[in-house]
Amino acid sequence: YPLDGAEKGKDTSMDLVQKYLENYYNLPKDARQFVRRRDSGPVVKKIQEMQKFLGLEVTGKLDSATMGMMHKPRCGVPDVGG
Amino acid sequence: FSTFPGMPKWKKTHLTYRIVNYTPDLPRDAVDSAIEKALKIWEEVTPLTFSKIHEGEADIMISFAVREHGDFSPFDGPGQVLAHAYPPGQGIYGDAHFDDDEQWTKDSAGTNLFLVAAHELGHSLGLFHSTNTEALMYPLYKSFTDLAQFRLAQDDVDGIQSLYGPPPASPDNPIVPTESVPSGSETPATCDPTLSFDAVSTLRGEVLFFKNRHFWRKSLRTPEPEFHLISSFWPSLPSNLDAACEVTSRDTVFLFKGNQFWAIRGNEVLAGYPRGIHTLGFSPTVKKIDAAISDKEKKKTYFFVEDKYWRFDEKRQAMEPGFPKKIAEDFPGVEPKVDAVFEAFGFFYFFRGSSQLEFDPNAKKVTHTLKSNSWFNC
Repeated sequence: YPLDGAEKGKDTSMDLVQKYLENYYNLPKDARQFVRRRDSGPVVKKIQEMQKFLGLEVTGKLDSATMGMMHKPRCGVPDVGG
Repeated sequence: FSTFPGMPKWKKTHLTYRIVNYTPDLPRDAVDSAIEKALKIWEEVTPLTFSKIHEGEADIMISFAVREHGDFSPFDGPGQVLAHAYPPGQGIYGDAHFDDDEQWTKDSAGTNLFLVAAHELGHSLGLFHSTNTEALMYPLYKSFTDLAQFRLAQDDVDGIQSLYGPPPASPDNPIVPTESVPSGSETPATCDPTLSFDAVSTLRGEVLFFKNRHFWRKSLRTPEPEFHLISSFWPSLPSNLDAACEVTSRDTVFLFKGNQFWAIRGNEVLAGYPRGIHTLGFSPTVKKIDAAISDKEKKKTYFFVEDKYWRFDEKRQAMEPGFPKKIAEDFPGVEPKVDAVFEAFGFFYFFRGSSQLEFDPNAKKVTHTLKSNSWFNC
């Protein structure tokens, strides 16, 4: 059966979230299993950290404003960490 | 604003830059003027000046590249990452790379090169990203910026001037004195023969010499020590410490000031501190610690207070009975008081004023007398 389109979309956005938090917010690279479960502790904390840094409402959730921010063009230097 | 950990910055005010290659999106002179304009906005608020060179290694090497381009941070095609840059330093440090999969423009139709260059050169000069959405150093690209009216936000100016200070006085912009700097924060001279230390400790194989608001960081790999503000690594730590020691088995350095102590691991201040020193078992009469050292073989930590010393058993996490004892009793030649102490090559190095005593703990005798700053390659 062909994959359900929406499901596939969700997958790529989770990849984007994973990459974004790894690249800019020090999410450990081995946190993959956490990202799959959106509400897991480490990921929620990182999302909140990102939302706070970027001036978004801190919800810990991947709401549309947050997802929109992650699609915006930006500088490649991380926002936190060394 | 924030700066990179350790506050790396250029040690000179005149910097060179080189545009290694050019994007096909714009005429060469448009690229030249965009970079020139981007440097100028930082020049106007600092003592820094820039000059362009056309070959060889410049402080700031500017280049356009796509995907993987040799620095393990590949670009990602059109959109998303536009550019990146490295903090001040040798080699790749200080350099700025621009993603040539973007459509670089002189106006705001595509990605404006001046705007992105001004941001990346902020990194090249030592600024990290800012959470201030109005700042140039905010990490996201703002395509709606009015380029004709562009100017640095106060946050950007505060940031860059925290690294380099304001521009030199000139008739049309006399420097207005800022509020007086609290005493004790003058920058101590590394090779001053009268130099003394507040505290000295090892940290993962390096040695940290604390003095007022600063510390020297001495690695065996480099003859010259680095010199930093304590707050640039550990913002919540106080200045003018009393003592410091590393407990290697816990990868932790403990720092003491007055009746409190803090714990750090690398550049992280551990949660749950400061704590009172009396939780370690000192008698209430002890108001502060003069010096501390932890012996990793014996798993004992020695605390020097006035003319006495205490010994703490790291295994039992308790002060040992029978203390305090006179320093003279077990460390002959070191009494009456010490400022700081650390261990290297099997010797304890005690500091008192501008003198340093090398003490052999096995022979229980002073083997050398040195200047306090003998480690600084003066």
